[in-house]
Amino acid sequence: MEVFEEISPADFFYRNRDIAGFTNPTRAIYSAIRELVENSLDACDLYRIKPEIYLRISQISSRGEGPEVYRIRIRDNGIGVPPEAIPSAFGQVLYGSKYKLRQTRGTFGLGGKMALLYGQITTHSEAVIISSTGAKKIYEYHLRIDIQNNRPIVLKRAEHENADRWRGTIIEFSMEGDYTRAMPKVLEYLKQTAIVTPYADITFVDPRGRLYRFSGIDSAMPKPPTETLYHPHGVDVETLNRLIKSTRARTLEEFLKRHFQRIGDRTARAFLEYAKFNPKRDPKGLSPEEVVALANAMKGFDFLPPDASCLSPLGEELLEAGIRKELNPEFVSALTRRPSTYSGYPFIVEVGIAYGGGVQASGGITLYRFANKIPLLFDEASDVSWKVVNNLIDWRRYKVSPDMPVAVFVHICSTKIPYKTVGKEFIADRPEVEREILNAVREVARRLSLYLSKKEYAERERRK
Amino acid sequence: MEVFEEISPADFFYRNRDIAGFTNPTRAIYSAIRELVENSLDACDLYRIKPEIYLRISQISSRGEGPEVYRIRIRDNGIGVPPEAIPSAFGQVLYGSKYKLRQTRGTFGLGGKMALLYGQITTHSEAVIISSTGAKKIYEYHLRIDIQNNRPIVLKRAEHENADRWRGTIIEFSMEGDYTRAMPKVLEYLKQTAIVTPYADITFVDPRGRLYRFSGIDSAMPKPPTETLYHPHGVDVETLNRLIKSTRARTLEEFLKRHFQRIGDRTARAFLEYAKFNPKRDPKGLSPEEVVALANAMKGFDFLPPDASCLSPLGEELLEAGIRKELNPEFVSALTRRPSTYSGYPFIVEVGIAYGGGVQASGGITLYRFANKIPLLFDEASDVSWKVVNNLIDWRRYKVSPDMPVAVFVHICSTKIPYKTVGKEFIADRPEVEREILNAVREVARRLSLYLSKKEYAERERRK
Ligand SMILES: Nc1ncnc2c1ncn2[C@@H]1O[C@H](COP(=O)(O)OP(=O)(O)OP(=O)(O)O)[C@@H](O)[C@H]1O
Ligand SMILES: Nc1ncnc2c1ncn2[C@@H]1O[C@H](COP(=O)(O)OP(=O)(O)OP(=O)(O)O)[C@@H](O)[C@H]1O
Ligand SMILES: [Mg+2]
Ligand SMILES: [Mg+2]
Repeated sequence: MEVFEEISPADFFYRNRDIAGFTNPTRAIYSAIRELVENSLDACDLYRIKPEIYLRISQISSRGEGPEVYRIRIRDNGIGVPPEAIPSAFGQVLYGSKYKLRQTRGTFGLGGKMALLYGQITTHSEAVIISSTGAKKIYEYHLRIDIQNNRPIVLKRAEHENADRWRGTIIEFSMEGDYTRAMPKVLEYLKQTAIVTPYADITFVDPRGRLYRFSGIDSAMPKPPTETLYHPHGVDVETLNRLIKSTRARTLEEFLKRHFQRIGDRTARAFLEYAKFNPKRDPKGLSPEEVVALANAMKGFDFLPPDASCLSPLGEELLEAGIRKELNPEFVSALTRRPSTYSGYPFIVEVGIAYGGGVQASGGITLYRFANKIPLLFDEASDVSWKVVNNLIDWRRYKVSPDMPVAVFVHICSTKIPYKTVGKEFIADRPEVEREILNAVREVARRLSLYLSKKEYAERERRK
Repeated sequence: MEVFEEISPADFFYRNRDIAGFTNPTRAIYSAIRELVENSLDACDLYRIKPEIYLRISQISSRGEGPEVYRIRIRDNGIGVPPEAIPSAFGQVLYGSKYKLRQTRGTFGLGGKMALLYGQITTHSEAVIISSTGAKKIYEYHLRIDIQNNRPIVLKRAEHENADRWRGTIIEFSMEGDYTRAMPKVLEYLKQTAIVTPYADITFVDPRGRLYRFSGIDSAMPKPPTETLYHPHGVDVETLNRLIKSTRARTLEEFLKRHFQRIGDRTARAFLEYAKFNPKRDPKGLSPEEVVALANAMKGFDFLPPDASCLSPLGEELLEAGIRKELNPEFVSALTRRPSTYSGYPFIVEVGIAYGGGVQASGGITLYRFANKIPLLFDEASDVSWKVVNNLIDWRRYKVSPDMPVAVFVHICSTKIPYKTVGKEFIADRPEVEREILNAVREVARRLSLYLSKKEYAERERRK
């Protein structure tokens, strides 16, 4: 006979932590660092704070055999975490502030907890969270995660006076890991982060005491992404039911205008006429069949496309500057495409191409991938950008041969990135996204081929 | 200011359903079918029941535009679900009977629910579950999932007399989908299932009324996999703490023998001496630091390797017969490797190679992948088997050129398959697993090259 049990989400991700990117001590160090850095960058970016992040990894014991144990400490000058939210933000899986329709690095309510959870199961030590939102107090929590019940255990709580009105968050915990093996990827992650967030000031001290400084440039902060409303094309019966349940709108017309983006009086009435609903009906009075009919009609009606002004792209200037600073290429060109949509979510594709100079020839195109300003460093062969760059573009048409030093950068920003994995390693090949990347890469490839033609012509002229 | 919220695991997998393999109407049909078939096969295999599965998909409406709506009905003769467990088994995410250390197709407590959830959010209709464990009653439940609270809503419950002592489960629900696009993959999935479960009798009726019958051969059922104990090398502090908390053992020596596999008196004492613990101590009396020390010592000590007798491999005979039946090749050879382990989990790699006959030349090696008797049909380029077959083996050494019709089959069975995704699409390249697959494929490649040499020699002899 089968024996049935339920497990908590913390237990699920504990048992399946490789699905969240915590496969082994080497990968765990990388994943812990990226999850913490992404949290700190979100805490700054979203509030137009120029990020100052200090990350230190120190080796605290060598057991001789088996993986090393490290102490990880990260400090940021972000918005801070309100004291009542701290225990759950860091001790409850599937809890966070990024479950909105907003372009953020965070999306699952899981990443920071996975780092602390991995630390806890390998070292049995507690996590220390110190944070202030800039008010009179600084709050200090010592936490453990009760994995089986998915809730934080507060081991200690303290309040300190905040004389300087410091605002930010400090996280400190221990974990097993293999920094030596992880190092190349960790440094690459920080370097690529500096390309797409050049205004961020990141200081990193590694277990050997080496200091790496990624100085933030003194440019204006990009405008932060904003929360947006649903677009009717992204709505299913479940979402519609939830909106109906919580709405204060008394009529269908009001309901549409209030809960969906870019629906005014005219569009609302035109749609309801198309869907054959009386605009004055109470949304809460719809029968289940009517809700299904409404959801289907929403998918079929020709609404204005999603408003992408809620997004915060890099911009061509910033992307080119970041590529120049990182690779010092002979030629670089960046392109920000016009907004597009998939399944009702707005997204923007931005690409850059670099040739020569510091770009290494690698027997093919070197691909740099970013999503919502996060560098993606693993599983590139499964990513939609890889498919475009390696299978869908004929580079010879652009005078590019495999032995030439060419790098392609792809950034996608959206209110919902179609990650295929919980570890945010690669992006699904949604047709609309694939098409956008293809058209964008074709355009910058064309610009490179123009440059190469001019260069070839100039070369021949010189030899005459 | 950030606004914090928690979401339920059902809500998490609803929002991120593409992570679970429910990306679009085409893929959703495939995923729903595979999740249901795998549940039915588990319900039979685990109890040495020769599976008889009836799967029917009927089209229930054409909305003209947008995806079709189908009614899906599956019936098996498996062990059935006890009535008190039915609502949660089909209406609560992260609930199931496969959270044990046992080789099963199911592992996450999620798959069946994802199919029903997808049906619910696209059609707003209820799921019907009818099941009996062979006792006097048959139980019928009409369910919905309360996604935000992750709990089943029982809309209707009925009991019927079970005069024939029928035992099994029937699931019926509606979902949006694109069967036409999904069909090739669905049929391929059923065909490959027939290769590795040839004793299963599967009847499938598609929306056009076409009937596909995969007749089960009349062979003995393989011995079912059994539940096993933890191996000390697979234990971390969290698991150890849970075992200590729930143990009835009064001494450390007793604790080890009771909760871990292959530890007898001598091993227990030798280990405790190595780890410097008094064998008579009460495990519940250990301090947190001592638990950490014990966990680390367990990882370092040279215990007997995990007992793989709990596993249920295909066997070379069955695998060869399945390949023959499916591909009718000119040459076929199968190999079941000796058990191996990764992170304390036992696993067995089995491979097959087929050449000529019905095997199509495809410009490379055609790769068939299986894990715990599940066919894996997506993302092959990310899979460890793909890496081995395409990057780590020099086929020319075995007289195989890319234009030849060669197929390689890889099956891995284990108490824990290292899937990289919740959708069970591909397997991580754990070094121990990669090494086993590499050695296995080399062996069958060697056998093929022998055959090809003999054939070449015979050819030349004939021409003389
Ligand atoms: N350094 C920080 N400063 C401010 N808030 C933070 C910080 N780190 C975490 N948080 C808060 O804690 C929440 C949970 O973080 P966590 O990393 O677990 O999930 P997430 O970032 O929301 O999503 P993801 O799993 O995709 O990372 C965040 O949503 C954020 O509100
Ligand atoms: N056809 C069936 N016959 C008997 N029991 C079933 C059947 N389908 C589901 N179950 C029971 O319901 C539980 C939940 O199934 P579900 O598919 O959601 O998760 P799982 O199979 O345990 O794991 P996975 O998510 O990997 O499929 C199973 O563990 C099993 O006990
Ligand atoms: Mg995060
Ligand atoms: Mg299942």
